[in-house]
Amino acid sequence: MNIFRLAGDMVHLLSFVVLVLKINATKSCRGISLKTQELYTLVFVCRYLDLFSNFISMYNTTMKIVFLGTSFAILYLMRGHKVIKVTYDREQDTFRYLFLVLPCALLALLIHNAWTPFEVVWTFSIYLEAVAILPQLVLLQRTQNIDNLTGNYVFLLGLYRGLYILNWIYRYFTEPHYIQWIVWISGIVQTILYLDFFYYYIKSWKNNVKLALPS
Amino acid sequence: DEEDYGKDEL
Repeated sequence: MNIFRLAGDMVHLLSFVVLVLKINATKSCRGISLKTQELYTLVFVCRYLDLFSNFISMYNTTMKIVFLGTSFAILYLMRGHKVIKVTYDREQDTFRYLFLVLPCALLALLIHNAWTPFEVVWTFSIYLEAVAILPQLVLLQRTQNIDNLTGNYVFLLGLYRGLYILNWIYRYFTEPHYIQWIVWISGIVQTILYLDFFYYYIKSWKNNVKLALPS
Repeated sequence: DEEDYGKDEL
């Protein structure tokens, strides 16, 4: 495992920590899109179907369990926790799941590496992950006074896939036959979706002012 | 082969 991959995973892990911290410390999930959280949970469930059948390393298995567990914990906090669930911006978080899930499912049926149920579901998770942030970005644009932790959470999520791109470049040059078109193109699309957010995030950080996205 | 690669990533 190279340094970019490890850094990517750690940043991804940190994004979960920041999100749980924000929700727990403020007892509020204001500004967080439940739709995006549900889509990410679906992404992890679909991608880690081989959790118990395909052992790669202790590291991989542990991280997968942590990602799955944390995703479900966040869903519980946002939907089931008495105090927190009332802070959810239900009226603002209006993105339609089907607009994302349906095209990704169709694309996975059409473009995949092998015609097996596991491979198609896995490919679906790759496509869905690329666009799952969209409800969150739309909600951020509608939210006045984005708090720091929410801004940092989205920044870390974007940074994680960016670091994975460096990991893929590294692996391409160091491992023979390492070609992953589906993952690469999806990962690039995923990172591009954050560019606008990155621009405003860095600008607000440099000018030391509160993050606000133009609507 | 191509299928197995990438499954070692998260």
